[in-house]
Amino acid sequence: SKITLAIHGGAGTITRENMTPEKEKAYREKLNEALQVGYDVLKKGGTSMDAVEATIHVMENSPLFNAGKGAVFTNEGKNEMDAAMMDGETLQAGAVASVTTIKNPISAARAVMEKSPHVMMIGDGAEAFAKTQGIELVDPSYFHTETRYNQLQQIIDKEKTQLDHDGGSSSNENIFTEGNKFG
Amino acid sequence: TVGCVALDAYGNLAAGTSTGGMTNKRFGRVGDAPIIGAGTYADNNTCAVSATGHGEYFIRNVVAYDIAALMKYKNLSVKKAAEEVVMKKLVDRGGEGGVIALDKNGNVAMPFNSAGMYRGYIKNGKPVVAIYR
Repeated sequence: SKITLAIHGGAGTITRENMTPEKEKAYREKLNEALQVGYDVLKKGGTSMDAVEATIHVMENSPLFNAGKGAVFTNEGKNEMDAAMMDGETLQAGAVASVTTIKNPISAARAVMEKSPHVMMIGDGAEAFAKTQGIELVDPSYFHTETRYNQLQQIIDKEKTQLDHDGGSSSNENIFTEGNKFG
Repeated sequence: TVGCVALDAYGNLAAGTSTGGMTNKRFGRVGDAPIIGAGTYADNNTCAVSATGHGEYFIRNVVAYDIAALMKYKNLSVKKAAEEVVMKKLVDRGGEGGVIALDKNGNVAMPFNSAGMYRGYIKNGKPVVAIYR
């Protein structure tokens, strides 16, 4: 069988130098778990859409990744998430953007694709639609993690420092670290 | 940003991407993840793609669809198409990040031009996970 599944958990300045053994182990374990969950779906005859959704749930539910439970914070201190899915057989697609209460945004994206005539829904509307589809909604505090909140504070502090000392330049240092890109 | 591409026993491809976006973002900024063709794309005739990186560049370069288009119109392999877009086009235009791409034959490409990318694939029951370059 050609059944195959691939995943990513974010890109950036991820090097051995800025990784502890414990952190690396945690990431490797969770990536392996996600792969296994998706592969099990495929092995049992599940569709690629089912496998993608189940795999992404594992990563959305982990605070290690910038999605779902580990989402980064906006300037206003909110967790605002986006997701999309596409079916290669039918070329149907669905997406949600700027949602704050949908536990697994990937499932909402799939619902937009399969249960509506639209491709993308945003914000409150997307959340209201998700509710009609029985998709689990949570209090926004579910997404709060101290690590991500501290990242926001550090970036806000950094900006203040730059403004105080050199308003004309901005450092690109670590800008592409997953979860450390800033707007 | 997390993503997944899969090929099932019926020969169908699918792609999905989910993200919290950019730390400290303002004004309702939206990145590439929910933009079909930029951060997510799937077509059984070419490939399934999910992207992660600096979204604005992935949107402007229509990265996910561009990989599929190179396969469709120039008959490139998934590996060559993904490399062309991520390691050449995107680098030339200053965009940092990577993609995972999978074709209908189960060939996987995972190029990235950043220092690292959390990534993995599973084929014949054997998982492979990598982080660094």
